[in-house]
Amino acid sequence: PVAKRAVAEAAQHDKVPRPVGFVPPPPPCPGKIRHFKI
Amino acid sequence: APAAPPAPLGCDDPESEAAAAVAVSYINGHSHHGYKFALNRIDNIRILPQGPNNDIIFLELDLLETTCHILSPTPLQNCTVRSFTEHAVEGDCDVKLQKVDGKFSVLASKCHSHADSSEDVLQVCPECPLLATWNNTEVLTTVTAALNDHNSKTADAYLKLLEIGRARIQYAPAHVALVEFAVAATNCSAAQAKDNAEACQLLPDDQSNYGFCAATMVLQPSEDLTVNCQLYGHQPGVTYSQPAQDTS
Repeated sequence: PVAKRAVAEAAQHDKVPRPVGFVPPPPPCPGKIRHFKI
Repeated sequence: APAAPPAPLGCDDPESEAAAAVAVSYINGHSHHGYKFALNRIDNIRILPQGPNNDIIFLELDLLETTCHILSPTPLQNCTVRSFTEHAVEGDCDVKLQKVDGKFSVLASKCHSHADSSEDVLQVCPECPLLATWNNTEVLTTVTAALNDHNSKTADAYLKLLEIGRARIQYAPAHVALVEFAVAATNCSAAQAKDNAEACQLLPDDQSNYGFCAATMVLQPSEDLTVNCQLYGHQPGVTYSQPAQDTS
């Protein structure tokens, strides 16, 4: 496959460096289970 | 620069929970049969702004059946959620609400309920009794025997059956039927009913007195019946409508 090198390189540069120990926030939905899941 | 759109509401945000509480109260308030349902999980929430302080909200809710019959005066927060091993029943509801000036109102709701699979229950509890269908002959026999037993022993009003709430049957180690059903007081005493039960009528709405019975009938190895009926007392504005014939 032909990869657009420029895009790939740009993507590398755009990647925001994550601080060490970064934990992504939980997805907004679905919410917590209050009793049990069947 | 235009204001950034508000961050999407999370399913556990206080506002989502407030909307879900209004939705669950509406669902229980508009249900006439079976049991009260409690919120188990907010599956999804979508908001369509309509203008200043005016949103349309779509909720997807996951509910669980409680042990309180729908005619019970017990507040929902005091109703126990049916445990997993009692063969739980889940309700999936889609609810459309409107929020105007901070106040929620339900525009529409659609729910369907389904019992947990037998395999799930037996995997956790191999000897647990499983839900049976209402037209199961052992269920009908047990309900009839239990109501007759109660009416033969009570000094109070003669009770008539309103509906079977649920029934479970265990086949091993003993053969046991466990039934729950809703009842209503009639205008007869139990003694009067002995002569002519057909003449006994449910009390009119302004005097109605509903109740609930739970019974256990050991069918094998030897028959043994225990019945417990409780009347709620008159509840103004609470009425019972016979289920349409086509509802299961």
